[in-house]
Amino acid sequence: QSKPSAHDEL
Amino acid sequence: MNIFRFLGDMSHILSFVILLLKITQGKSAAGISLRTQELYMIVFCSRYLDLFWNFSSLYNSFLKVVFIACSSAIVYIIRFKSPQKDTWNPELDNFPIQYLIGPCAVAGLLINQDWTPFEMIWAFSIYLEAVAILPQLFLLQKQGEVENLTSHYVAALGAYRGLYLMNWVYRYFTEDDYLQRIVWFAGTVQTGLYIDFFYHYYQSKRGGLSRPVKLP
Repeated sequence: QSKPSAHDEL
Repeated sequence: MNIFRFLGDMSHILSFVILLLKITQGKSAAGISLRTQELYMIVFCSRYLDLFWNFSSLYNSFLKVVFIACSSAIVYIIRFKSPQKDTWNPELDNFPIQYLIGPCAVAGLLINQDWTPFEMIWAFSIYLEAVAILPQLFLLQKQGEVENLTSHYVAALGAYRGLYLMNWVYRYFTEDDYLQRIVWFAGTVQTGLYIDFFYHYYQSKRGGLSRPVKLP
């Protein structure tokens, strides 16, 4: 489970 | 994903389509700031370094590639391809972008999310994107009148981040522990820079006639 990156937006 | 963010991305894609059509079909980059296009290329190449390790969705990864490819293609065409390169006027489009890149780099170093090299670069790209439109707005100011397609390009570009602001509001109220002060601040500044343009754009388009956008 990869850490949900804070950068999920473009 | 929410409707605001989706519409924001579509508006961003539309801005690329309009600009690419204008410089390839119109065979001219007159009125387009190469400086701004170079800044956008820096923004996307630095922000999307995480293409290689942060796979949050196919949608994201696909658009990251599209944005890097389009912004690079635009810079290439205006800088190197004939006849467009002859329509770029370095005397007019001479905004000192080092005064934008420098402070954004310092800000990225000092104010970021995680103190890792990538986070510093990511914050730099967010700050730089906020001010990247300045050379373009200065160029339009100098010319006084804005060519029709260019006005739609700038409007789509301004709408994209404006829709992102709505997306952040939506996420703030619907997701718990959603906190992105860096993009909230930069996105507000970025959209704020367009307010004056939007006013003149609306005035010129209001009559339904496509009267040219006049900037004072």
